Amino acid sequence: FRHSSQYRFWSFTPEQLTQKRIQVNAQATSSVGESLRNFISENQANLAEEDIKSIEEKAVPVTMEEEIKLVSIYAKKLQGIAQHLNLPTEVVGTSITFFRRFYLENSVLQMHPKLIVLTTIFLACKSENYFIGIDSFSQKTKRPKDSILKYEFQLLESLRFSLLVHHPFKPLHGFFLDIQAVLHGKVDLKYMGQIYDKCKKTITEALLTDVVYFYTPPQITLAALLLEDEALTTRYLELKFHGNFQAASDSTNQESNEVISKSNLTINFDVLMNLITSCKQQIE
Amino acid sequence: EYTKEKKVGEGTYAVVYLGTKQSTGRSIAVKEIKSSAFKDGLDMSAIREVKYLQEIQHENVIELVDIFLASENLNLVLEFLPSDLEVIIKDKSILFTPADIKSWMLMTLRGVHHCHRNFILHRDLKPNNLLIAPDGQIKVADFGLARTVPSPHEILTSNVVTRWYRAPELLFGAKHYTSAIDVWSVGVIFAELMLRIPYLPGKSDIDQVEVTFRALGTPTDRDWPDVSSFPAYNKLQMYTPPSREELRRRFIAASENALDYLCGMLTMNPQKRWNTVQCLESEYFKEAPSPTEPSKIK
Amino acid sequence: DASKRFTINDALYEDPFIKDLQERKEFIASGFRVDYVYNRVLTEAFM
Repeated sequence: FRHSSQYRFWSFTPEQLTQKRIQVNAQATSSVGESLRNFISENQANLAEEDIKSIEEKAVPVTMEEEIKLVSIYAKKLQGIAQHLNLPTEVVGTSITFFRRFYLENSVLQMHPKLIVLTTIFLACKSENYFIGIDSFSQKTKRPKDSILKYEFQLLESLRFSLLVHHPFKPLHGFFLDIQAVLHGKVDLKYMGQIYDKCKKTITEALLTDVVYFYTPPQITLAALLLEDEALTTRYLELKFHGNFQAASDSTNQESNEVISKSNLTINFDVLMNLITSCKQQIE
Repeated sequence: EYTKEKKVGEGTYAVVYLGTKQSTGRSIAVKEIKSSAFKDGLDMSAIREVKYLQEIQHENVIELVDIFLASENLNLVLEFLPSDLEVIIKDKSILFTPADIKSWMLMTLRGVHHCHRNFILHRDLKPNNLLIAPDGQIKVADFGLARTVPSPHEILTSNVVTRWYRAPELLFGAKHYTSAIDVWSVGVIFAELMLRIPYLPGKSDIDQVEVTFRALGTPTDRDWPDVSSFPAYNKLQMYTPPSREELRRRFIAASENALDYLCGMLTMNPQKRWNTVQCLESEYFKEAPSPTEPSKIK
Repeated sequence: DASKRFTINDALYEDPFIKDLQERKEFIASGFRVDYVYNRVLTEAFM
């Protein structure tokens, strides 16, 4: 994961992320301000006094906080469109991820979110081998082709050409299996299936938040599991990472203990629990 | 920062130039993606190259030095690699030894193994996609057909891999194949390095089936469970697999371990075919001659 | 650290979805392997 572009380009501390957004907003604000001044000076002659006054009163750039709200609203809309197009969960996830990353490099003042939503979904489909030709995509979304294609390069560049996204969905499948091994005989399969489905939904919602920049995909998965069933998840993590499993009493326990003892884990249980608990709180 | 000094190639979706990275004087290759070539916007091959080369940093995989947009064209800056294995195989004036072949195989497998452990299928391994760096290192290149290992239910196209290097499951139209298809390609390349002529040169997709099974035997449900369930299986000519003796005669220079290694990679049943770890850990790489030091390969 | 932080124990896994695929002819003939699927999702979980 540390070699991935997701870790190298798109992982931040909360402070770094805020700094980045302030910088993007400041840059856009100053360029908007400058183009406004140019507009007024170039059109001095045929602009009435009150026009200039209303421009100065109303054409006020949005703040960084307002940007975050606007991007979140459109990310939700994007999720709705992608789900309406019946795209697979991972493609929806990648669309959301691309869209939110775009607005870490661009301000809504430069590119209104509604202009980039479909391009983001279109590129995500291509990138995830779920190719939809532009003709049928433009037909399904009732938007002209070139309005979708014209921003593709800019989107790709803003993504810093990093298209491979690791989502918390595959780790969910992995933990679904490993929980069965570590808690062998102690978990009801049907119940696990319900947990699995609920976690998938929680994870898709989590992709709309900043946890994707602060935590790794498996940590987000464990936070989603913690949200769905705190007792089960804590039990699993204790057995897996705390090494305080009971003495082997019956055969199944013996097997599961083998599973645990063989995996020479170097993860500190307390650090991990604190980390996924804070991730859970942020998702909530 | 980058110059484009000489045009060295042109494909359907890209033009390749030789150039220099100004700040370091390093020779580079610039792959300029034609933006107009693909009516659906950015070309899928370009997206794949960008997507996978961004994630892979390995001595035996071509390095993506940089990417930039210029006048509406996407430019991939790649490390400059002056030659490839196809040139070596074809140029009969170049003599090489079993130790050289072993070295090329080792480097190729390391590169392919690194892709597979990152769950990336290359899907177009062939001699001219195995480029050779000035220091002799082999570099796996051209990720225009690559993709991540699919989710279990996903359906994949079988129309991948250049015909002569295409695994039998692809010839049968398989939709749920695995990284085993890349290992088959490496096996055919190994055979070609030993023979110095193409090993399974089918003249068409149909002929490729014929050529493959005539050389290696037609698979049956016994050695490849459910192979007969492929729709294309019915009209097949039945050939018996070559005996060990026939293989020895075909690959005179090959040791017993080399033959085991070849047969491991060219195992018909993809479930049983060796994976890259089994290849790398095979006796072939442990026995003499040891692989030539890459920089010493003439 | 290249060591994997898990061991594949498919005897302990109940995964009806994957088990079903494993029985289907087109999957078996294509080279589909359950251990490859488990290795993939467990690697992503423990990366």
